[in-house]
Amino acid sequence: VPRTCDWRKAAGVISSIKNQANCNCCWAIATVGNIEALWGITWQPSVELSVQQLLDCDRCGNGCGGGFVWDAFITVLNNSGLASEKDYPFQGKGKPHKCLANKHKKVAWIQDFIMLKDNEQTIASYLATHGPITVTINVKLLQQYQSGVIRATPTTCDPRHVDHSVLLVGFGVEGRRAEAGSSRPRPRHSTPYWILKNSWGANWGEKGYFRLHRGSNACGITKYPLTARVQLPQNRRPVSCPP
Amino acid sequence: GSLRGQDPGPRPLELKEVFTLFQIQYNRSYSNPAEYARRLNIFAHNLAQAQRLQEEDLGTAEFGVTPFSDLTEEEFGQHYGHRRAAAGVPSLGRKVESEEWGES
Repeated sequence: VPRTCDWRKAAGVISSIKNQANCNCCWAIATVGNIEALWGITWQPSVELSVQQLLDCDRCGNGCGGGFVWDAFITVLNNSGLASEKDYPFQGKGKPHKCLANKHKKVAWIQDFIMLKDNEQTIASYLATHGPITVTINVKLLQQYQSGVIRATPTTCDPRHVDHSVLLVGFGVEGRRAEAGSSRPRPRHSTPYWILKNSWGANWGEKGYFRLHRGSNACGITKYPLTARVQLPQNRRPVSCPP
Repeated sequence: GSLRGQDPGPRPLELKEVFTLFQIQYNRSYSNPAEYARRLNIFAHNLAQAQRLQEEDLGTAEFGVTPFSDLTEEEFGQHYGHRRAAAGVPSLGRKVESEEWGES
């Protein structure tokens, strides 16, 4: 496992920050972000994929009422792939009985999806060698979050109660030096962290991202680490995560 | 509690100023004075909560005013997390409890 990994630094892997607004579709945005990233790593150039397709076609049929990442992956498999965001754009409301998947050309598809072990070392290793992963965390502390690394305890953020899906895009270590202008005291020791892509717009958190402490199952990050599997093309070297 | 009846001191004024800045930054308006007062109270509660989190957090996180500072914890959960499900309607990123999952 490398010391640091940040897929945002790889061109064409991480798409723009989305804003779910009044639609409870973090599960769909995280799933699409995972497939976009793996597709971008495997088959350049990248493409932005349709969140709306998952809202309209999810097998549980709840659209903006909520869903699960694993159901979203099954929907992608059942639909034989995802249309592009351009062809099937996000509307912020689900139409579960009006699935238009068959009317649009699929521009990305997956072979399978898996759940990783609930072990942060395993997750880091897989992230560094394969690409971003969806995780589901306890959302509680994010209401007041502005920036920095959240180091939660089971009391402040119950790891058993996970209710918000996001995309894990990297990890790193924060050194002793605090950020300029910060009112927080400097950490006595270096702080390992995860980098997560949220779906609340680019004006939230750290330009749409946030960081959680790595190594303490902060907010239940290890509970449901899921990722699609995209077939690697022959004669192509795998891309490694930029440090 | 209600701000009504409080002595006009610097603390409420400061809070109102911060709240006004919040309203401007996130384009918030409220339908009537009662709703304004309610949101101001929630805002004050959230600022206190953010301060507590800041003191308790062992990392380097900064907590404070966010786009969700005028929402109660329950409202935030309904919109962005654990929606209180009614009549079988599932929630956002629905609360998952099963321990039966193994590796795929």
